[in-house]
Amino acid sequence: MCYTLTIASQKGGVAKTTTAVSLAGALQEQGYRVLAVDLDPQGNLTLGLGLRPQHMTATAAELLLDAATFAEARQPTALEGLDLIPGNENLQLAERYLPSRQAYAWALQRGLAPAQQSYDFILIDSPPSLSALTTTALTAARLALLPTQAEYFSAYALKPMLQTIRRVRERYNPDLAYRILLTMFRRRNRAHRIIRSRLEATFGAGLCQTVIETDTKLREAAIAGLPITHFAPRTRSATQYRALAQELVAYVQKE
Amino acid sequence: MCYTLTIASQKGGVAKTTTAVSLAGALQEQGYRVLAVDLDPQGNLTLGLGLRPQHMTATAAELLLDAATFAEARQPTALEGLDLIPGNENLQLAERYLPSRQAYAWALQRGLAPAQQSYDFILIDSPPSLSALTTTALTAARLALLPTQAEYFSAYALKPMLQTIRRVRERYNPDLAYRILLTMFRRRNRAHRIIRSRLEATFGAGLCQTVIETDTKLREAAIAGLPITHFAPRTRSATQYRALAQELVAYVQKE
Ligand SMILES: Nc1ncnc2c1ncn2[C@@H]1O[C@H](COP(=O)(O)OP(=O)(O)OP(=O)(O)O)[C@@H](O)[C@H]1O
Ligand SMILES: Nc1ncnc2c1ncn2[C@@H]1O[C@H](COP(=O)(O)OP(=O)(O)OP(=O)(O)O)[C@@H](O)[C@H]1O
Ligand SMILES: [Mg+2]
Ligand SMILES: [Mg+2]
Repeated sequence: MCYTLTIASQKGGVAKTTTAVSLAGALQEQGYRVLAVDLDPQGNLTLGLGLRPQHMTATAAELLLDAATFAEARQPTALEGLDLIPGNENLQLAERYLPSRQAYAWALQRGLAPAQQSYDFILIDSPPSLSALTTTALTAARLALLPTQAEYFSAYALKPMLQTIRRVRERYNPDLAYRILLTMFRRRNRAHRIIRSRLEATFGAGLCQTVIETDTKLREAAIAGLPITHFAPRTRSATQYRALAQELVAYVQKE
Repeated sequence: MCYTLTIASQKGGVAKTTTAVSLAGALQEQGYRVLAVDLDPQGNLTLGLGLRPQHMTATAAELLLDAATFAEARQPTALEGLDLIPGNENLQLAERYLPSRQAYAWALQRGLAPAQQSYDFILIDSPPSLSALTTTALTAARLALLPTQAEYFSAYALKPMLQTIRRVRERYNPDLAYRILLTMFRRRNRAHRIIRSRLEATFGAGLCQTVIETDTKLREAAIAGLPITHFAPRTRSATQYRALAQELVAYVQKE
């Protein structure tokens, strides 16, 4: 019984990739079999799990364009039970040619069909855009996790994202739910606390209970190519990402 | 004698827009006539200068697709001598349909031709991607200013960006130069200092002398819809962006 989450935001640098890596680590640590999917031409998720995007020949791009099978694209990582469909600049081609294909929104869902038996969770990392790659990632998911900073430009980005989610529900995926996740939060910053209470008022249960605060250790984990849960297990961000994993597992189990 | 700068990075959240707004303010303050161009569907530059993207009917998208003239697209801002070509979600369509057009890389250059007489500087803000919009923005520019954080994923993004710049030089714009700008820098962070010295060693004069350090006031300026130079003139970031403006003006004058 595989559950697919897409981590998405067209706003740049809001910790989409960091959330994908950290959540993958937290879920693997609890014994779940996890597949991470890198849909960003930058290949940051691939880097964050210790692999080199430029060395990958069968990536998510080839999977989307039917140029490689799931088995060919899947890579193991240093962590048992955590596998990866890598991403690299080839995804730029996928982004450009996907819209001209038949039923393209379903391309990722189709490509990931073989994974349904072998994993408990699929986590998809998206690029900072509201384009073809993000559409196919949202179409393949049960839940859209939307990392958001308590910042003006980031909060402004929620409206177009929710419109996109609504469109995906209407046309392709009526079961798509969403949760907003506050990231890079600074509890001592008054503006952050104000924006947080406004988001709580606006979104209520649509906002994750768990909040991820700033933690410089997360940046070091990326260099090490490991999730924070494994790189620095006792740091605050590792604890918070574990709490997020538990919150999402509880949500999934109620579904 | 108009000088065009494109602010570009496919990495998200590295202060492209913040740099575009702040630099526009610093140049306007020194008496230069400045045109800001918002090429990001998110419309953050438009927001950062106090306008509402959703109310704009003639945007950079219409200009690129020949659906509006320069005069129709140009908007004044609250600051005398600082005008804006706004951006909004219409740019998503431009992104998609531009590549199918004749000589599309020149689309922005053509659209901005009427501006050459009326402005001293044109500043173009790009989206976090290496796609059609960024290509046309680089083709129109004399200088590509590349905001970069002293962070792993951000530094990794430099190589594909420089490859893109090389391609643009070979095919369209041989005079395109670049400068890397360190942003959101934390001088007390040892990893930041280490990454900075590595970038200095690798890029030498290709790295701006000016470094922009983190300053929470910059986030408040965005809410006010004003450049930091006008919103909080005595803050460190206002001083640093003024220094950057001077450094770039000196560079331009030597050209
Ligand atoms: N909670 C945090 N505390 C401190 N630094 C963080 C935190 N979360 C992420 N970062 C750092 O912020 C930067 C941006 O994060 P990340 O790359 O994950 O964002 P993103 O949304 O995936 O960006 P993009 O839009 O480019 O894909 C990275 O350098 C990352 O290490
Ligand atoms: N020097 C700084 N100090 C503190 N905060 C900053 C600084 N520069 C930018 N910011 C904040 O960081 C966030 C990201 O900045 P910004 O939106 O300008 O980046 P960007 O590269 O344009 O992002 P995108 O890739 O989404 O276009 C914003 O909330 C901004 O206010
Ligand atoms: Mg990312
Ligand atoms: Mg921006």
